[in-house]
Amino acid sequence: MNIFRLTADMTHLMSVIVLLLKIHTIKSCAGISLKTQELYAIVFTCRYLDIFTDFISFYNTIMKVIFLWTSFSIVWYMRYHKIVRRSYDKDQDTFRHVFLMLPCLVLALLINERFTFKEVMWTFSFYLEAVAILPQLVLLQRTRNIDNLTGQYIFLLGAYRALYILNWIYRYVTEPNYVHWIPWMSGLVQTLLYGDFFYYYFLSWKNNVKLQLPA
Amino acid sequence: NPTYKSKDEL
Repeated sequence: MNIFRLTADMTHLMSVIVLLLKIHTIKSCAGISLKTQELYAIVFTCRYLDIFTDFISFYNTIMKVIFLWTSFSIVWYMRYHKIVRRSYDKDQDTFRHVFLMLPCLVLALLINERFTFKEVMWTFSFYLEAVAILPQLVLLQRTRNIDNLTGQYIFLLGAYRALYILNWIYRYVTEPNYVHWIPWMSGLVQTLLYGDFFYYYFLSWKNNVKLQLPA
Repeated sequence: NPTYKSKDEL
């Protein structure tokens, strides 16, 4: 474990907590894409298939349980909670999951470290996580008004992957033959997708104005 | 096995 990875995991955890706080306290999911949340639940399910078979550390297992539990809770809140679901903007959140999942699945079948079920699912989860934010970014452009909590949620979500890249560089430099192109390439694409959001988020912070994404 | 050791990240 290194400081980059620990900070990254804590940033990721913070993003989930910010979203759960928003949904649980003000009972609203305005501006949040259910599609993205469902994709994240799928990402964690496919990535943590080994949660019961391969024990790595208490930290690893506890964090996996937290991410699985929170991602499914958020989807449950947005789908079934009688108050929260009213603030879900299903007419704007129209991105089709299948357009993201299918190419990622095909790519995972073609490019993977080993052609086994768990390995392909693990690989699929990295490709899918890289693009899972797209429905959320599309929704932001459509809804225009981005409340602070939503902006912070997306910022933390992007920052966690950028920190993972620092972790991968650190491990590549310090650990012999530590090479994992699949997470590296996926993580890079994922972070780049946040690029313009980070730019407008920084501008809104610098000029102290409300966050607005160009149409 | 070695590959699972390398899967020590979340």
